[in-house]
Amino acid sequence: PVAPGPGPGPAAPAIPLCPGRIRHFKI
Amino acid sequence: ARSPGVPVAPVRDPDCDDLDVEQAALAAVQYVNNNHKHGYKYTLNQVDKARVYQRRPTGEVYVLEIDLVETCCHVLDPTPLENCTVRQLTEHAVEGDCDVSVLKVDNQFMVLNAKCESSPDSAEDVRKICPNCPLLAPLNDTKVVHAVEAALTAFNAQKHNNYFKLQEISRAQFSPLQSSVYTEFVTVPTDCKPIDVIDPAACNPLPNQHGFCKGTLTEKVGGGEDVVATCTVFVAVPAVPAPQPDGIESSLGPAVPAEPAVPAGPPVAAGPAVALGPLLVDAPAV
Repeated sequence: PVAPGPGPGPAAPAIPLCPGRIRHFKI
Repeated sequence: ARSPGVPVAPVRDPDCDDLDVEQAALAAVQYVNNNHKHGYKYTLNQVDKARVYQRRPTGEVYVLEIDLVETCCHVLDPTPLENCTVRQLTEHAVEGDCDVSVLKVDNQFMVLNAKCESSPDSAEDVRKICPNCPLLAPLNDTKVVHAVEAALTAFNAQKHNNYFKLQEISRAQFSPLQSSVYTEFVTVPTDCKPIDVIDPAACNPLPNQHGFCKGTLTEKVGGGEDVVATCTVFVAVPAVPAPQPDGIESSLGPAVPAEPAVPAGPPVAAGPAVALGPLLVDAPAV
């Protein structure tokens, strides 16, 4: 018998994507 | 009700590029542009931070930090923001940092408050990308004031229908060698004819008309000055009343068009009360 491997585990917490996109130029 | 001193927990931290966040940011930009009467319109460059709080009994409050960049449209210029060119860094652009709160209720965004600070890009940053580009100059510098007065005099010397008065110096740059001064300023036509102005203070500004001017004064090597002035004049023209059903009298008074300082061009923007037509008035080198 083969022991079951570790599962995928808990999902990584969502990281808010900030700052957002630059529309014109980086200041 | 909540206990005093207990902060309200945020509902969520959305992505800064979330559609609702962007709409809230755009509402804030419009609010900022509507509430400053000097200088240029700003446009959204980036959302730095976004947090959403629940509002009782209904709605959500978007608390945002946003970066704005200056456009080439003066705040009094009726050109829609979407049509305004963003000021390039080589022109020593100004940026704005704003903290804003925007309420969303029934899918409508309403700005609750906005606090902004504006600052020009650093001279070092401008130098990095353009070593010889002119840098911003103080608007009350004597050379700037002189350059604007000379440009306005040159414009008025072209004998337009009306005498134009200075309303605001909005931008000025010195060339690296200090031999020329570039200016941008706002003028307003008055009820005086250019040829018979003795005391400009006695001339009354015409309503809803502005000229947005650019002038360059160059000191000549052998003495003297060259002045070039170009103005774009926006003229308010009365809106055409909407057709009324039979038997209903319009509540509007008779349309009495004020004589425009310059002939109005074709309408390009229509508001609730007036349509505005631009006319480019170029003054060649004097």
